[in-house]
Amino acid sequence: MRLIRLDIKGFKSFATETVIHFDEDVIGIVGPNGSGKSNIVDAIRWVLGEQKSKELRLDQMSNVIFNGTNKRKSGGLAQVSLTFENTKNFLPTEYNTITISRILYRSGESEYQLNGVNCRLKDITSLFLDTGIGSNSYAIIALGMVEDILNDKDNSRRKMFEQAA
Amino acid sequence: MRLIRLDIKGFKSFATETVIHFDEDVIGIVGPNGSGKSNIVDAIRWVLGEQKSKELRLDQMSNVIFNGTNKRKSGGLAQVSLTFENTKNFLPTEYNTITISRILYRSGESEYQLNGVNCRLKDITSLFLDTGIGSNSYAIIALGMVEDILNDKDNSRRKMFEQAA
Amino acid sequence: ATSQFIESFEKARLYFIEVFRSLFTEDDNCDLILTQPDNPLESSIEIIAKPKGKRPQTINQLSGGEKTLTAIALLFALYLLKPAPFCIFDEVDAPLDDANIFKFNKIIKKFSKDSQFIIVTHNKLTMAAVDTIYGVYMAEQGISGVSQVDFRDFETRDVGLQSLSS
Amino acid sequence: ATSQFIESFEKARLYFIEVFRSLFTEDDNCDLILTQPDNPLESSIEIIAKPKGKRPQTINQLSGGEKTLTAIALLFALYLLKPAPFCIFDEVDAPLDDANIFKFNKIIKKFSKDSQFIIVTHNKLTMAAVDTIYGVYMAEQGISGVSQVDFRDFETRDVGLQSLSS
Ligand SMILES: Nc1ncnc2c1ncn2[C@@H]1O[C@H](COP(=O)(O)OP(=O)(O)OP(=O)(O)O)[C@@H](O)[C@H]1O
Ligand SMILES: Nc1ncnc2c1ncn2[C@@H]1O[C@H](COP(=O)(O)OP(=O)(O)OP(=O)(O)O)[C@@H](O)[C@H]1O
Ligand SMILES: [Mg+2]
Ligand SMILES: [Mg+2]
Repeated sequence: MRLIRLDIKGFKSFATETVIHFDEDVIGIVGPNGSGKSNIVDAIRWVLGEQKSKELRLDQMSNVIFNGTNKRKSGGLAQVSLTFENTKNFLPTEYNTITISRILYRSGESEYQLNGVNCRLKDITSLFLDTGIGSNSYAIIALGMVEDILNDKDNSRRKMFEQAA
Repeated sequence: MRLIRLDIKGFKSFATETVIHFDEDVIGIVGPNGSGKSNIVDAIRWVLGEQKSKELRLDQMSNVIFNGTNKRKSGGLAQVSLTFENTKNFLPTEYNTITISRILYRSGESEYQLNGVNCRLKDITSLFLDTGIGSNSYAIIALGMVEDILNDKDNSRRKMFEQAA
Repeated sequence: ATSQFIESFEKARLYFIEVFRSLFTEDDNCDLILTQPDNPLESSIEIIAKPKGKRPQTINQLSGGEKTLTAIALLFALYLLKPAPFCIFDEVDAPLDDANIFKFNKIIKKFSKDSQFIIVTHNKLTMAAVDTIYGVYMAEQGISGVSQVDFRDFETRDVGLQSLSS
Repeated sequence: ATSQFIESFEKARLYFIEVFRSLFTEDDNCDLILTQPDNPLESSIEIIAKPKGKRPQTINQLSGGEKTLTAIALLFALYLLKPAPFCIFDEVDAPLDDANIFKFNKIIKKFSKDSQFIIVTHNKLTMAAVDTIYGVYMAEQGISGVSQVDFRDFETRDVGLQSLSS
């Protein structure tokens, strides 16, 4: 499986539509403090189905929607789409290219889509079951996971190991 | 008060006598991972009277003595001396130059010295009372203190504030 | 279930030792052990580091950078156990010195033949090691924008890097 | 005791706002509040950050580097309340971008007229900002040594810096 592109709109500080292409093997993300780098990482976790707002550094999931500045009012929805090639039939589906999308409306309603077709969160997460990806997989190696290994709080080393085993 | 020099011998990875002079206002300490930079910070805390082995990253205080390598046997004692000018009569004593020393023997015995004269730990800590220094004063701003402020565990912000107030 | 667990654990342990030695040196050693070997399904996991010449120590006795490097070795061991198609690192290189940053980026280069890596960083050496860079910035107050940086013209690379992270 | 506490708290709060603005910008704001103003001797302390243009947020909603910079501002506020003759920073600059590292070192320069600062760092910009450098190394396996670096010949400084941290 190979990532192709990430589309972010209305998610956290990304009020306006933003696209990131993943044409290379090793992609660097740089920028000043507070510019939005970790928000991009959060967007990827979120579209893969992360349900714990704490893992996304939020008090509640609705805080994922752009909350406005004094020059621009807050957004009505947050939407993230992740598109990838299903190389080597990595995922158990006949599609070659897959786009998963997640939308959260200010009203609290959620939508999930697989190649443009509405589906349930369950359909997205079951697609990734057992692939080493999934919103709390060790594939997302944020600084926090290094700390989890070091302090081993709540037997976190064991849990990480069980996910990989 | 102005620091003059730090003498370390047998303390953690500093098996051999080491001197650091503090002739300047802003002193940088650099070097590879594991070379001993944080050990120097620990040495300063220790000679100022730090009693909590956890604060010095140790399971027990005796681990502060150089514990040997396969080419050099472990040390018999750890000794640190900190010398400073008592400018503006910062400390309530008539001396102009003060050297505080702390020694821990493998046997578990401890010695404290003030300008070469044996004294009790109490004499050293009472000297620094109310000066903003002391082994757990906010004057030692290790990375850990930034984390304490951020997570506010056990009301740490309040405790830091009370020390400074 | 128990025998499968033990088998995976043993595999992860060997990967861990292998990656640890490439991040530290061939003379450095380490170990991964179950604190309760007779209760494998519940046991917690202990990490032992034996840097060359020093006595064995638990991971908590290492320096800040050595701890991070050891944890990275374990993460890569889990990755080798079940390779994910992509991995994301968010500023894990912050506590590493230059030599260790080179090793970190070298091991990413090696695994990038099989998986994609997304590396968030402030470090210039890491920026020089990746294949492409996306610069993130605050376009107007409070709104993020992204711009891909093209390093095909290598002469401008360092200049570009200078201005990129501030 | 209560009135003295409130008085010190108010002083610290003003220092905090002042330092915060010099580390961020003059348009950024912050606040320090007692969560239980009617129970000052027991109350915990809340930190609010209002970066320009954005809504007020608790410190936990800021980015990694913004959090560190805000915590540094609070530490300096406590320092101004009761100036210590020396302060030690152990790699606090790790999560900061280049622009914030300049500000961090600039504020240290300013306070270094009154106190000495000992700065442990891996960062080249910080190394360039200090008055003198002690290089720490492993002399033989497991044994630390220290060597003072002399930058009086400025041409060799950058070269020296390159080799220093690895
Ligand atoms: N819902 C939201 N609406 C608008 N802005 C938000 C929202 N959630 C978070 N932000 C802003 O996003 C910014 C943080 O971005 P992020 O954590 O991605 O920074 P970063 O680039 O990773 O910085 P650092 O280098 O310090 O880690 C914060 O300033 C925060 O105020
Ligand atoms: N009692 C002891 N005897 C010998 N060596 C010790 C002792 N205590 C600690 N050490 C060694 O000192 C080294 C750590 O030094 P220190 O924490 O000062 O590193 P550092 O320079 O701060 O590195 P980093 O940049 O990674 O933070 C460790 O490798 C540890 O094994
Ligand atoms: Mg971040
Ligand atoms: Mg250290």
